[in-house]
Parts: sequence; C-alpha cells; structure tokens
Amino acid sequence: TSTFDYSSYHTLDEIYNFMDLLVAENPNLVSKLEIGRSTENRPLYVLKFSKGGSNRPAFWIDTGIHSREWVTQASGVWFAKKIVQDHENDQVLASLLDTMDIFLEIVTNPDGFAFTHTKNRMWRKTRSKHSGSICVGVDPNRNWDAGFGGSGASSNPCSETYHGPYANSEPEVKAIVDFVKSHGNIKAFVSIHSYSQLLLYPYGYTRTPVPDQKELHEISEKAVAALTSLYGTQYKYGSIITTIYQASGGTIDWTYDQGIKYSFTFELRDTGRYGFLLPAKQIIPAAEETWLALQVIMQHTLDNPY
Amino acid sequence: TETFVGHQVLRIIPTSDEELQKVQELQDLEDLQLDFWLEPRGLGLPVDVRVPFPSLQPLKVHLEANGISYSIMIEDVQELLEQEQTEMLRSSRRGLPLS
Repeated sequence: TSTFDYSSYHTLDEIYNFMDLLVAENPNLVSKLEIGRSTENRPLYVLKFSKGGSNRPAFWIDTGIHSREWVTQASGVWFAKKIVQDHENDQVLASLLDTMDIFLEIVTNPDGFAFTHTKNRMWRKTRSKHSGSICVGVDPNRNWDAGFGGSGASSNPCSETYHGPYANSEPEVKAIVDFVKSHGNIKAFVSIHSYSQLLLYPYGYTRTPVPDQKELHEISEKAVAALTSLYGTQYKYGSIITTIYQASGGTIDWTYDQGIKYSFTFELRDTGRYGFLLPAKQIIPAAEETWLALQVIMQHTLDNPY
Repeated sequence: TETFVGHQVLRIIPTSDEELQKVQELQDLEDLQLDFWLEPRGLGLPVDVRVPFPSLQPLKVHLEANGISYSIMIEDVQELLEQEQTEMLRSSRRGLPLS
C-alpha cells in the first residue's frame, strides 16, 4: 500500500484490493469484517484496527454512505493507511488503541458507488428497488429508525431524499444497525459526507436539543479549530437541524439514541465551487485536515469514558 | 452511462421568505429533473442545483421572472467529469495495479 495513489479517486475493486493488501501487510493490527451484503449482494466490509482483547470500547468511522461524495471514500482510504502508519508513534492514536478498537467502513454504499463509476456519477442513494415504483434507490441517510418518515425526508421513491418503505429497509443500513447492537460497546460514531464544510451533531429530526448538546458543541469547536489550523479551511458547526435543515431518519440521530454520546457527521470540502466533483488534488489536504478533527474527538472520547 | 453535457450547477441564495418558498416549489417540478446538491434550508443559505441542459432555459426564465438571482457554479458538469476520468486513468497507469 506504499505505492497506492492516495491523491486519486479509485474504483470499488481498487479500494477492496487496497483493504486486502493493508490487512495482509498488518495482520497483527488490521482485520477485515464482512458485516452484511448490499442489495446487489456486494460484501459490506469494515476494517477493524485492534491491538487485541475482546469487545473493547470502540470508535466507528464510516464514509461513502452517499455514493457520489467521492472525497469521503478517498479520505477513508487515507485514514486507514494513516492509522497503520501512526499507530505507534502518534500519541493520540497509540493511547486510543491501547484501550479501544477502531472500526472503519470505507465504502458504506458499494452498489451506489459502483453505479457512480459505471452509469451515473451523480448517483447518491442505494440501488434497491421497491414494488410499485419505477424509481430506484433509497437515501441511506433517511432510512434509520430515528424520527423515520418525519419531515425532512421524502415519501416519493423518485426523490433523492426518499426514506424508503420502512426503517432499516436498506441492507446497507441494517448491517450497521445489527453490528452496532451486537457489538454494544461503541463509544463514538462519525459518519462522513460531503460537501459544505460542516461538523454536525444530533438532532436532525427534532428541534429538541440533545441532553449532551453543550459537550458536543464544545468538542465541535475544538475539532473545527484543529481542522482549520492546517490549511485555513473554514468550517461551521452545530446541530443538524439548526445548522443545515430538518432531516429525519438520519444516521447519527439513531446512533445517539442508541446511547453513543459522541455522534458526529462531517460535511467535507468544498463549499460548492466543485461540490461532489472535488478535484483529486484536494483529497489528501481534505483528509489531513479532517484527521486532525477526528483526533480531537478521539482524545475526548478517551478522556471521558462513559 | 449517463452523460451531463451542458448540465450546469446553479447557486441560488434566497434572501426573502417568498424567494425561499419559490425555490422550495422547484423541488416538486419533477419534469425539470433538477438535482439539488444543496437543498433549500433557510434564508441566506446557498441552494446548489444541477440543471439538465433542456431545463436550463426554462428554469433561468422562471428565476428571472420571479426576480430570483442566481450564479453559475459549474458551467458544464460533463467537462469536470471528463477531467476527473482523465486524472483517474493517468493515476491507474502510474500506480502498480493492486492485484
């Protein structure tokens, strides 16, 4: 993986090959779990970074749930390599891995991602087909059992924000739900999107502030300061509903309601000059600055066990 | 494969409730095939929408008729896609095929 080109976008096969290579190079740190299968029967792979021990508290990161947000899967690949490279010499990472595991799902929506490479670069949703509609796909960030079906999602199967016929109807979502429930000890959950340059925390489906709003806001402030310190990239932060809009059935609303206090969503670069078509030369800078923010959240999670 | 020749991404920044309402109504005009990259969220917040070539003129006329200003973020989506593809091909030729 030292010859892999992290400053370019890659196909699904190239990313899956990268994951196998990273595991093969680091058998004592990295393993690959299959947590389920997508609608089109593609494996849903999660990389586990662990120094051993069973069912330790864990830190979850996912990228690519909206398939056209290519900078996120590319950042996920970079994060995977970064964890391997720095797991002994980086104080935050080393101390985190002494007591916690890290789970990283790089291609959370493989059917949609494959579709963006072959048929439609602008595809966002899953590729599920539900009876009665000619339209394909469900928005996997509206399909979670948190305010499911409320305003902030569409009941129209042709809409980009279609919530699906019922909560967890999408196997890509159900696989994570089952994994989180069976693991039972995930302490932080970060779901990464693009674009808009935002760091968000729950809720999106209701204006009721989360009980931990003050703490999550303070963490966000520190994380954004760290991110901005590298290249000056400006981020806003706050709860989903106050910072962008009402969105029901969202990932981190569900994870927070599962008791995972440190639940965050990133919206990476940029603010719209290129949008989803962010030039590949911005992959590494975007990943580097995001990594600094992730480390703030990691350190806080480590320092504040619950 | 779907191509996006002539598609543009417009940015609209609603400055009044009335404008916000008008932009939100666009989301229901399915025949325009608009793809909201950033949905209408609130006053002063940008709305980015990818507009297929056939809908460009009707939409721009509609916006101008309602006094809603807009800017063009991406002149031609297909052009950026082709740059992305070229870059990917160049990279895969550079790198060792991970097999």
